[in-house]
Parts: sequence; C-alpha cells; structure tokens
Amino acid sequence: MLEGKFEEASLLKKVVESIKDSVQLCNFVCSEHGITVQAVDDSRVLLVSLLIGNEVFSDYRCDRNITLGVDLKSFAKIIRCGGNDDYLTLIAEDSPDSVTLVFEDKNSDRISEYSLKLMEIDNEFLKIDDMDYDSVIKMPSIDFQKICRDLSTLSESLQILITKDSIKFMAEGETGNGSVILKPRTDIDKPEQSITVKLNNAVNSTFGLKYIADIVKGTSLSNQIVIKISNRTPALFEYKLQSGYLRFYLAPKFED
Amino acid sequence: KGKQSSIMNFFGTR
Repeated sequence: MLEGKFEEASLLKKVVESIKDSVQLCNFVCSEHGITVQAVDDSRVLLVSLLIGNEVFSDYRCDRNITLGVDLKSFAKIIRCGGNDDYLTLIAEDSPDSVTLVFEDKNSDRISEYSLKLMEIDNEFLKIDDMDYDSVIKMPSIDFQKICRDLSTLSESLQILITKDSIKFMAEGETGNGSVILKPRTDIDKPEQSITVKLNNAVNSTFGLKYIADIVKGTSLSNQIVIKISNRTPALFEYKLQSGYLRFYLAPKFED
Repeated sequence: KGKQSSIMNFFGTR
C-alpha cells in the first residue's frame, strides 16, 4: 500500500504542471525510496525523469512497489482542486485501479477527497548511464527561462556556446538575430543568483526551442537550473527538489 | 535550421 503525505499540495501541483505538456501518459512508480517517473514525449526528442524522494513527504510508506499509470491531463485537473497550502495525501492499494488524493485545509476541518482512475501504460524504460559532460553550468532558473522565451521570438533553435569564462545563447531567425552572454559570477549574499561554469571541453550545441519552452515550465521548482552538455549528445536540464529532481534530457539538433 | 535528432538514438531500452 502507498500512503504519501505532502506538507503542501503545491509541490506535486508544480511537478505535474511542469511535465504535463511534455508527456501525457506516464507511470508513477512508487517504492520505499519515493516516486519516480520516466517518460519520453511523442516526438521522441525529450525525456522526462522525475524523482520525488521519500524525504520530500512528511509521511511516507510504500511496502511494495506500486505502479500508477496516470493520464497527466486528468491528474492536473484534480490537483488544481486542492489549495496550494493544503496537506495532500496520495493513497493507493497494492494493485490499484485508482489513486486517491486527499486534500486537508490547514485552517479549517475541510477534507476533500478525489480519486483518479488509473491506466495500463506500456512504455519502454530507457537506460541512462551516468556521463561525463563537456560542461556543467548552474544559473538562476528564472534567467534561463527569460533568455529562452526572449530568443524564441526570433528562431526555432537555440545555440548554446560555452567556454571557460562565458555562456552564450544565440538565436538566428529570418527576421533577425539575438544573443545573450553570461559570465560566471558568485553572489555571496544571494547564492541562488550565482552563475557557475565547469568546463572540460568547449561546447557548441543547438536545441529546438519548442522543447526548451516545455522544459522551463519547471522553473518554479528550483531557484537554479543545472545544465549538463556535451557536444553531439543529449543535454541534461535539471531542477533539484529538496530530495530528488526533475530532469529533462533533450536530444540536440545537428547541422544538415 | 539543423536536423532534430531523437533521444532514442542515444539511450537504449533496458
């Protein structure tokens, strides 16, 4: 049996809102360690990998592995019914047909209970090996979101060039070109404003902005985004949770 | 501009 209680419903709300436009049907695999999701978008360009570690929950128990096949569009509708500050408890039996969501308002005795029917979802599980990346950058997630949104007005592609002392984002389009250059900086008073670059090899990689537009929906999950890039392989975009992460692996575009 | 690659070219099924 699964019983996982979030101190605030807002965390699961944000997670679901962050991935529901990338993938619709996915298995939430619940184990004693927490809840994991892995899913690939329909165009097979973007892979979503989520871990909500058991430490995120104020109470968590899951004696046996339980798979919840969820339609995220329906899940999102139910989650929106709860208040952000409500306790949210997920409950499921060992071989469940449905998952129950219980919202408890902290300021009153109101308890709202919803159940979502589950689906049999047959998706392949991809093996992702730990890689050494050419470069790892960390920067404020909101800055990354703004840069990507701004440059997407010009082009369908975002080129990322990383050297040891700069990160350059570039977009070239029919109506014009744009670029944003960032330099590493350490902000002692506000560490979340810091920008760091670790470089093994200089990077020059290009990605589809329509996928990055979906990735940056995770911005509210973390002050910082970690981007790990190697030339000619998928980049990893990571929002860290208090325990766990939301990761997006995005396949690059290649010159014709 | 550029050809979009697939994530499946990089990560194998388990």
